[in-house]
Amino acid sequence: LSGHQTINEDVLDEIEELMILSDLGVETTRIIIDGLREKLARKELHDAEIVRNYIRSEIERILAGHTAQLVRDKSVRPWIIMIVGVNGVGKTTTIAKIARRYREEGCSVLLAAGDTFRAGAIEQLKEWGRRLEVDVIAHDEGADPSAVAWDAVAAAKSRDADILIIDTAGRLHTKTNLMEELKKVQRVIGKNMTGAPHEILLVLDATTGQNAVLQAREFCQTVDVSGICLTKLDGTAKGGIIVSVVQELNIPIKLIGIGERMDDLRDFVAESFSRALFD
Amino acid sequence: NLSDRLQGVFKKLRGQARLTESNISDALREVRIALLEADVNFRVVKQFINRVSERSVGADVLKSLTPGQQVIKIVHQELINLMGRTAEPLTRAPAPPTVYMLVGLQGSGKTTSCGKLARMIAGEKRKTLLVAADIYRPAAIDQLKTIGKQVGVEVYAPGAEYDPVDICRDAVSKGKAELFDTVILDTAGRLHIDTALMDELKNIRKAVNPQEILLVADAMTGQDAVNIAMTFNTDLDISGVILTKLDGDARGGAALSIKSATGKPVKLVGMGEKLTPLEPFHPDRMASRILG
Ligand SMILES: Nc1nc2c(ncn2[C@@H]2O[C@H](COP(=O)(O)OP(=O)(O)OP(=O)(O)O)[C@@H](O)[C@H]2O)c(=O)[nH]1
Ligand SMILES: Nc1nc2c(ncn2[C@@H]2O[C@H](COP(=O)(O)OP(=O)(O)OP(=O)(O)O)[C@@H](O)[C@H]2O)c(=O)[nH]1
Ligand SMILES: [Mg+2]
Ligand SMILES: [Mg+2]
Repeated sequence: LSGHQTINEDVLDEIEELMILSDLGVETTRIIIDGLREKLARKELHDAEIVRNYIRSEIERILAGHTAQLVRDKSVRPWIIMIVGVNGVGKTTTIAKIARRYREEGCSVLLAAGDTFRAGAIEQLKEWGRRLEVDVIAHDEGADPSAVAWDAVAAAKSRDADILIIDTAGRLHTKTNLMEELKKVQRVIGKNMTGAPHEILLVLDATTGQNAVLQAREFCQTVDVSGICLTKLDGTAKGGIIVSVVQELNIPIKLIGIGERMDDLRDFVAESFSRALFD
Repeated sequence: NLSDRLQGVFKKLRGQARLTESNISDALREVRIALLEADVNFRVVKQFINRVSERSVGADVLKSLTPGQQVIKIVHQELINLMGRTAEPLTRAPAPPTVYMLVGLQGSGKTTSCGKLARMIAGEKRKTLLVAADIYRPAAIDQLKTIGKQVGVEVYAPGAEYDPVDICRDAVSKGKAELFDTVILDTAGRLHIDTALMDELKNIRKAVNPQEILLVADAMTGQDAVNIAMTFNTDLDISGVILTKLDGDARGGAALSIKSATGKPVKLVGMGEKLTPLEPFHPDRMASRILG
């Protein structure tokens, strides 16, 4: 979209293409373009630059209304965070990043190797634990994830930990038995500490297309998701799908992953995200 | 779904014997929406719709079909044509060992797919070697070693202190010396824009001359699938694609985007987390799935 090109159908086509390419989705794109046409009909937008700013601010407005920080109630100890999401999105790595953040603040952090299914999953979290110098509660591969969760809550209490972060196995939201298993993990955590888990973060991968909405729907139905972490924004995918997700599910986006190292975690900022969408 | 929507579009055109530009433009709009909702790349959709439009205008509506059904039939055929009418199998090297190199973005399912591939090939009584060339991800080597045990295949894993190019080169030498039929290289996940890591893949390719370089792509990938596939293809001249996590409900439009952008076929698909064999790619089933 060149600076002061006048607005015509070609420009609108270009705008639509940019929006779809950023994974905003057909419906969100249509709604924004319709809003745009209305403004054009009322002669409220004169050139491409103004149009671009209008769209960016629209998206920023939507996202700003669904943004929140990762916060904890310091009087609640241990503060328990559960991490969920489909396979390979970056849950385990995100746990390491969150643990690192709390370690920087001087908190005592405990991790729970709740993925008892995937090859090398327990060892992966233990390796992060070593790097972060935090303990990891783990059973053997094949153990009941709810048993690991129960023991982890008990350990966090007895060790007087500030934070407990519980890893879960990746699972496709279409697998009913695995989603039931997740529900049970949440329930068991709550049995060992009323009100826990205090935060359930759904991890979504920025390279995912429209399926992210289906994932979010199912996970929100299954457990009390309280926030989203959008990972792999260091790639070329724009992660525009997050706009539909937060609008439809009304859960806040809290964090973004921008790399594979333990310090590659940032707070979600609506302004910078919307700006980057059309870069 | 799409067929219902198209029936709706064509309801007002009862008794049309021929598809005309005007009566199919509404239909094509519905098809376009369906493809975009299925995550097919915007530009791929544009080209595809143009081609369908050319094929449709002037076409006779078969006696047994409604105009809507006729359009779907053409769309379906075009999708299958685009994705390759039949599944293309993995090829073997003229002299052993056959080297398969699996590459792709972080978390796409490479390590798991290596295990599935190893199970399939070892199951044919072909001596197989798995190679742990991911020295970066915590416990990646453990993961592959565990998988090797689960599928009964030896794993070559000198450790994270070695350079992946040397690991692969030494693995293939071992493969030759110890009469392995197939060597499967599990590489680390990486961004296509990470030039240093893409260079590493280029160097592995130079060192071992793989029979197949397979891009492992997640079926839920969105519009970015084209960027990813084109870069991997430009850098490595991939021989095919493994599409993973097809046991979910992602429509899988990435399959169409990747084939359209690179010309390289999806050869195998991953249908689960367990180490059961990869399944052959069925273009016709994929077409139906994408159309929804
Ligand atoms: N580039 C990039 N890679 C990431 C990011 N977050 C995670 N990864 C990588 O993605 C891959 C998968 O990460 P994991 O943390 O194992 O993902 P997971 O969701 O726990 O996977 P499963 O437990 O198998 O479902 C690893 O190679 C990570 O290094 C990110 O923000 N950017
Ligand atoms: N449901 C399902 N899960 C799969 C499939 N293939 C792989 N996975 C899961 O996806 C996650 C990531 O798989 P990995 O094999 O670790 O992926 P990777 O590409 O090697 O990851 P990196 O090495 O970190 O880049 C794991 O939880 C696997 O169990 C599949 O076909 N279906
Ligand atoms: Mg994990
Ligand atoms: Mg791997």
